[in-house]
Amino acid sequence: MFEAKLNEASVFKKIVESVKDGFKNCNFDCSEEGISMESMDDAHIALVSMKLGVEAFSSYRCDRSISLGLNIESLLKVLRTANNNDVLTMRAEDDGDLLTLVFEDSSNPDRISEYNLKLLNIDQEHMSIPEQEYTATVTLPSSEYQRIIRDLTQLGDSITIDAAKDGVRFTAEGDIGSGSVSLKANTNVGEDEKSIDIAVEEPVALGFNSKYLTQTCKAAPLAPRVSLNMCKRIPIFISYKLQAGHFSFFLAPQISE
Amino acid sequence: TPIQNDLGEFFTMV
Repeated sequence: MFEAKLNEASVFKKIVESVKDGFKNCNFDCSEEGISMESMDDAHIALVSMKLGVEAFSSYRCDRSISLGLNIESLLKVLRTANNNDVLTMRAEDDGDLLTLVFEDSSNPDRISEYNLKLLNIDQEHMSIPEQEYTATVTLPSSEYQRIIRDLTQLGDSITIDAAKDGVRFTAEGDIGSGSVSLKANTNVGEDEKSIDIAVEEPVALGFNSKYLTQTCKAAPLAPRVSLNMCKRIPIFISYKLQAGHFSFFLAPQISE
Repeated sequence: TPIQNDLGEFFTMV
């Protein structure tokens, strides 16, 4: 028996909204440590990795580790029926083929809605993610990251992130012209959430497909800060720290022919 | 034009 209760359905809804564009079917692996999910897009360009620890839930029970194979679009149909502050209970039997989602309206205790989603058998590649030292780490407000990617995507299909000791620069170039946004490292005293933190051992510049970068900034509502970890010639590791877990992307860089 | 890499090159399948 698996049963997990989230005080705010919106947490799970935001997670699923963040993966809807690149990932069709995903396994949500439930264990006594919490729920985790790892999925690679069909083109093998981006990998999403998510963990919601037991502390994220107001109650949590998982007698036996199970994988809940879910179609993201179907799951979203159900999650979108909920109010953001509804209490969400997810339940599955050990050998069942359904995930039950129950929403309780915190402002109207007389209303309870219940949905059953058919589980899928997803043949998924599990990737081992190596421990990696990154030579450049930029941590910035996730809303700022989202804005930069949104603005520059209009200029070109490819965005370069250039991290140096004194700042980070995002550049796009396309048919209509080019654009760039530079951020200098700063620390807003008393406003840690707004600071731009830059730790660069070695300057690094990597180019990415802007369509994929756009996907990685959809998670901005999940956390106030995002960190971009880079090293030459390997995937960028983009991570949002959640209250009890993380939501991260690995995205392969572009290489020149 | 730049070519996007394949993540499979970086992560090993398990």
